[in-house]
Formats: sequence, structure tokens, C-alpha cells
Amino acid sequence: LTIKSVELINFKSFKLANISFSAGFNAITGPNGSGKSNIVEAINFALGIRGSRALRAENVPQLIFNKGKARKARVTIVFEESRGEVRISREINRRGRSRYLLNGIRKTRTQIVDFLLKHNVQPGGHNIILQGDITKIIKMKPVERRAVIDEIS
Amino acid sequence: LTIKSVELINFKSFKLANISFSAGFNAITGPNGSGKSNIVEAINFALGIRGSRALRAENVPQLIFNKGKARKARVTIVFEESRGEVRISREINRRGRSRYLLNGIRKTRTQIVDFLLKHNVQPGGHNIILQGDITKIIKMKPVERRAVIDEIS
Amino acid sequence: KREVFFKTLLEVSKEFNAVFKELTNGRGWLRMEEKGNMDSGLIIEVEIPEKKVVNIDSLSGGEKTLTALAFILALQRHKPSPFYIFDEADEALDPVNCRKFSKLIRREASKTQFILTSLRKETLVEAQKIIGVTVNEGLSKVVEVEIK
Amino acid sequence: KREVFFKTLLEVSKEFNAVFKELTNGRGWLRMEEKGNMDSGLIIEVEIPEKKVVNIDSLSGGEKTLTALAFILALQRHKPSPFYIFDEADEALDPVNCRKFSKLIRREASKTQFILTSLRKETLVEAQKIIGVTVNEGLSKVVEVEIK
Ligand SMILES: Nc1ncnc2c1ncn2[C@@H]1O[C@H](COP(=O)(O)OP(=O)(O)OP(=O)(O)O)[C@@H](O)[C@H]1O
Ligand SMILES: Nc1ncnc2c1ncn2[C@@H]1O[C@H](COP(=O)(O)OP(=O)(O)OP(=O)(O)O)[C@@H](O)[C@H]1O
Ligand SMILES: [Mg+2]
Ligand SMILES: [Mg+2]
Repeated sequence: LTIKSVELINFKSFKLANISFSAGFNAITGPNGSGKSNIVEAINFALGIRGSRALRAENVPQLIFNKGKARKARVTIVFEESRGEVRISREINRRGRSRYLLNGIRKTRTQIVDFLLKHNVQPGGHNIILQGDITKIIKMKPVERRAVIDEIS
Repeated sequence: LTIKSVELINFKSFKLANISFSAGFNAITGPNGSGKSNIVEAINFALGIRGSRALRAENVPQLIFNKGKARKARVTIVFEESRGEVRISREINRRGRSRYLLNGIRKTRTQIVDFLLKHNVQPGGHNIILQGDITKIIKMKPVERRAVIDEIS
Repeated sequence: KREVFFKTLLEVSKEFNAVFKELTNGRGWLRMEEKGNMDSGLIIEVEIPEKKVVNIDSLSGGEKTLTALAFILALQRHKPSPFYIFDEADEALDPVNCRKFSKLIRREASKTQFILTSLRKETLVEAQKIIGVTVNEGLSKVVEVEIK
Repeated sequence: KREVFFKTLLEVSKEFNAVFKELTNGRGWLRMEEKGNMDSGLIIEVEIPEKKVVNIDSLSGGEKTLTALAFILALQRHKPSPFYIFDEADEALDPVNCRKFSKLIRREASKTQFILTSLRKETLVEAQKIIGVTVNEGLSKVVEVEIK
């Protein structure tokens, strides 16, 4: 499974962007405040992450592009799988409600998360490291760190 | 008051070093693990800082240069003041005992701290920012941040 | 006592705006969580040019660093410490912001001593003295270079 | 269950040593706080060349980053995730270590997808694709550059 492309519609500082990724080593660069971390958060968002810390937003409506009259934000990830493409979308509105789609079909968050888990992907898993968090594994208490080994045993 | 020079004897990775500083803008650079943060910690150490976090040492004997038979570590700061030079030294031994000198005269830590406070210097004050801590003021709870204003009012 | 606090808050807020403007061309201010209540929390708000005012927790990594630096320098202008020591404060800054930061430190260094640790050439080029540290077989050595 | 845990621990420890050696020429290993007790804490220990083994809390900023990266890649070799996303993981690395890190990512990328955010040219030069982001009047735009 690889991420083939990510589409952001009214998500944080992105009014519209469609980014295609290589199956290998991709590097996102640009000035401070240009939107690099926003792209990382868009991927986490579409994978179903919850919680204000990972998205740097006190509430979900703050994720909607705030310059203009947008009422919804949507992120779509196109995955490349052995059997073909898989599209996962998450949309939120001003009332904070989330809507998930898998290949165009409406799903619950639980169904999306279960699907991803089969591919060893989870929102907020240790394969996605947010800005400033790289040394978290060092600062963790030893018992928390051991839990990481439990999870993969 | 400015720091004129800092002498490190058997402190962390420094067997012996005497570093003189400009009264203006000094930049310390070098590879990872070369000793830059150790110099910052040496200054904090001589100012009387306590606590394992600021010195990255679980206990005081860990501060002694560990390659060889050194039994003590000492840091001396030479300050330039309007009335001339002031030398502050702190020495620790393998039993964890600290010894302070002010212009060669034995003082208690409290006397050293009081002297520094008259010059608006305190160990662990907000004028010394450790590696990784620059955004602490952002992550602080608002009431903790307000305490910073209380301190300078 | 309450008067002193709010007088201090206003002055530091003005200095914060001045430094923040130097670094970003934006605006910044400090206010109390509850207006007039000196026991409530201290809120920092900034406006980066062409962007809306946001909670500082949602600023980018580099924007947070600039905000923090402006706050510390505002405190310094109000109640100067004789020297400042920053250990790799410029980690999150892009090259343009890194240079703005080091130029500001250079200007402030005419009245206050600064000792910075840095890996960034944009910071090193503004220093008046560079202290180079290397380690060999676990032993650190220092080389000093006077620039100005 | 206990057998599975200690078998996993041993394998991840070996991978950790392998990656850490690639990054630093040093040695690293994982062990339990209390020998044989799978409910106690997990201890990471490293030996940087020419230095003594220290508690990882007393490592330098860059050394901590290399240790953390080696740990994550060790987990990945044992139980691969399909992709890895690192947001500015290279902040604390000096140019030499930054290049070692990006070369390692390039090698690993033949079997796993990596998406890294970075300000460092030592990282960008090893990428197969660079995504450039800029912001204008609060609106982000993206430019894509294929390298290989
Ligand atoms: N809902 C929103 N609408 C418009 N802009 C937003 C919204 N939410 C956040 N932003 C803007 O996005 C910017 C942050 O972008 P991001 O964190 O991705 O930057 P970055 O490229 O990672 O920078 P750095 O290198 O400093 O980490 C902030 O300036 C913020 O004002
Ligand atoms: N008591 C000691 N004796 C000898 N070496 C020590 C002692 N305590 C710490 N060290 C060494 O000092 C080194 C850390 O140095 P320091 O943190 O100053 O590096 P740095 O230049 O700040 O690097 P970075 O750029 O990665 O932050 C570590 O490698 C550690 O092994
Ligand atoms: Mg960022
Ligand atoms: Mg350091």
C-alpha cells in the first residue's frame, strides 16, 4: 500500500491542492508557515485522527480554510494497492460533523479505521511523527516505551 | 555585567578549556555531540543551578569528565563588572558535594545566588534557554505565563 | 500592586509588538484571559501578515519560535538581564527567518551580551565571535575566532 | 505470550543496533528495566564511538534524534508500516548527520514509502520527489519536482 496522491479542499491554508507522491522518498519543503505541516495533518485527518493536539486546532471547524466563505473541508487520499486504487475521503462541516467515504461509498469512522488496520495503518500510529515529536520515544517513561513493543509483538 | 570568560575543568566532555567571550554577540558551533550544550550547562552550573533536568545528569558525579581518574569538576566564570572583575567558581566531588567561591573566598550557595540576584541574574532564569525549550513559553499554561509578568513587575 | 502589574503588562505588550514587527512585519499583543483580572492567565496573540489571528498553539513551528523570541526580547527590553544564552533557538527557522533573527540579535547585542549555540550559517554570519567546538576520543576542544 | 514478547524484543534490539551502527558507527541495544520481567520498562542504551555508554537522557540533541530514528526504523524492519511520515525530524542534526540520515531514508525507500518535511538541503538532495510549498495572501500553493 502506498499513498499515490492527496487532495486538499478548503483544508487549513489550502483552498485547493492535489499532490501526487512517489512510492519512494518524498520531501516537502518551503518557508515557515507555508503549509508543510498542514499537509501532514491532512493525511492524519483523512485517516480518521481525533484530538486537537495532532491537528493544532481547538475544534474541528478551525480546520476549514478561513479566508472566504467555505463551509466544508475535505481531504481525499488515493492509495495504490496490489488490487488497484482505494480512495478514502473525510469531510467536515462548520458544525463539526465528519463524513467518511471509501471509494465513494459512505462509511463510518470505525469501518474506515478497520480497513486501514488490515493494512497496518492507524491514525496517530508511530509511523507518523509530528513536528517536534521525534525525540518523544527518548522522553517517554520506560513503561510507555515498552508498550510500543507490546503493540508489535 | 558581562561574562568575560568561562573555565571548565573536568566538566562533562571538557577536561580543560578556557573560553573568552565578546561583550556582544557570541555564537558557539560544532558537530552534534561536540560539547556546545555542555558549555551552556557549565554556565548554569556555576550560577548554582540545581536539578537533573537542566544538567542532563541523574546525579552530580555524572558531571565529572568520565574518561580518566578525575575526582572533581570545576567551572569558573569571570564576570566583567563596572567595578572590575568578579570570579565565581563551583566545584563538585564524587560524593556530590558542591563548593562555591567568590573571588577566591568560600561562600554558601545562598550567598552566591544573592550576589547574582543583585545583578538580575538567576540560575534557570528566563534569560537562559536550554536546547528544545525555546517554545516552552508557547506551550505553557496561561497562568504559568502570567507568572512571568508577575516576576518582572 | 494591581496598577504596577497592568502598567508592566502594557509596556511588555508594546515591546512584544515592536519586536514581533521587526521579525515578521506582523502585529502581536498580550492580554489577560479575563479582562482586568490579574490572577487569570496571560494570552499571547499574533497576526502574521496576510493571515488571520490564530491561537498561538496553531502557529507553525517557525512562527512559534519567532513569537517566543519576540516575547523573551520584550521582557528583556522591559527588565534587562545582563546576558542571554540561547541553545539552538533557531532550529525551526527557515533561512530567511533565521537571518532576520540573527540580525536582530546583532542589533540587541550592542546593549546586551548574547551567547548562542547554533548549527545554522545564517546565524553564524552575524556573530562578532565564533567559538568552534569539536570532540575527539570523547574529549572536547575549543577554537575561538574573532569576527569584528 | 511471554516468549513472543522477548523474541520480538531481541529482534528489534538487533535491528536497532544495525540501524544505529549505520548512522553513527556506534552500538545500541534494548533491554528491560528488570531482566526477564516483561511488565517493567524498556531501556534504550547506546554507545557512541569513543564515548562511554550513557543514559539516553544525557545524549546531545542530535544524538537523541539519531537514537530515536534508529528505534523507529528498527520497529519498521520488524513490523513494516506501508508508509512513514516525518515532519522536520532532522531539525537537530548537523550537516554530516543530516546527510547520513537522508541517505539511509533513501535506501529504506526502495521498500517503504517515505514522506518527509524538511528545511535542510542535505535532506532534499536525497529525495526522489520534492514538493515545494509556498503561501501567498494566506493561500498555500504546491509545486512538484520529480528528481529521479
Ligand atoms: N483554517 C485555516 N485557514 C487558513 N490558514 C490556516 C488555517 N489553519 C492554519 N492556517 C495557517 O497555516 C499556517 C501553518 O502552516 P504549517 O504549520 O503547515 O507551516 P509549515 O510549512 O509547517 O511551517 P514551519 O516550517 O514553520 O513548520 C499558519 O500560518 C496558519 O495561520
Ligand atoms: N561526564 C562526562 N564525561 C565525558 N563526556 C560526557 C560527560 N557527560 C556528557 N558527556 C558527553 O557530552 C556529549 C554531549 O555534548 P553536548 O550535549 O554539549 O553536544 P552538543 O554539541 O550540544 O550537540 P548537539 O548539536 O547534538 O546538541 C555527549 O556525547 C556525552 O557523551
Ligand atoms: Mg511545520
Ligand atoms: Mg546541544
